[in-house]
Amino acid sequence: TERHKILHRLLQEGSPSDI
Amino acid sequence: HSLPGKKTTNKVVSHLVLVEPGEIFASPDPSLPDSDLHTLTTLCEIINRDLLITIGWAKHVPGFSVLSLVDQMALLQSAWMEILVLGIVYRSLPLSEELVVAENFLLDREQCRNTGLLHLHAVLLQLIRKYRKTKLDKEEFVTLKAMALANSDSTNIENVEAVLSLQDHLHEALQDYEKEHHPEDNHRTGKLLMTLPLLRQTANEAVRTFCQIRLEGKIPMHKLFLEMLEAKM
Repeated sequence: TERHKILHRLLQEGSPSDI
Repeated sequence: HSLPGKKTTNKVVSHLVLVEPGEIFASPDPSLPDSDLHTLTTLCEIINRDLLITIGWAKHVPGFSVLSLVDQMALLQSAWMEILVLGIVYRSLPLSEELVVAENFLLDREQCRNTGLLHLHAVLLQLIRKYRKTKLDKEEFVTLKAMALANSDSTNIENVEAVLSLQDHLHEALQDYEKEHHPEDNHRTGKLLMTLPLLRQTANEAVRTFCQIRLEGKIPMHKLFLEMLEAKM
């Protein structure tokens, strides 16, 4: 997951509007 | 969210229509002069934004959010370009030769030639013609998009049974929909599923094209787009 941290964060936490 | 175009009794299909993201618009940098590099920069910016939207959309695909985080990542990392390509293809159906990347950002053959996207333009047109001939409707488009996500053939799936069950669920939804709306054509579900190999082939060509653009290093690319491209390498 370190290599794919943005995808990981988007799936785990926020909705795209948070970014 | 768009409202359903026609009533369908299949709940999965009507839910997918309901959660389908709205139109996407380009926001080109006004400080940049019109040029092929500017066109590619705008294209990459739209793709990055479309990726954000796609990840948000995937969470609303029935059955996706119950998968483990690892499996959600694996499906998206495999299928994201197929999902983006299918969106461009669906938006481009009413036009003859232009690619509708965003509502206000169309690419014609000449622009594609000038930006090194001529081959990609040709393979996208083959797919567009195939769906136009089939008269793909919105319900079929949203269901195929979810199927591309579930059917990504990722080798990194932890819970294979759960992903197979998601595929079956979506397959049943498409079959239900076709029984209701195209009772005259028993083969329509099969015809639609038989477009998926060309979709994958086209998406692979798109990934190759953008990996090349990334290697050349002339176009600024956002972090999410780069991360998803790297997952394909």
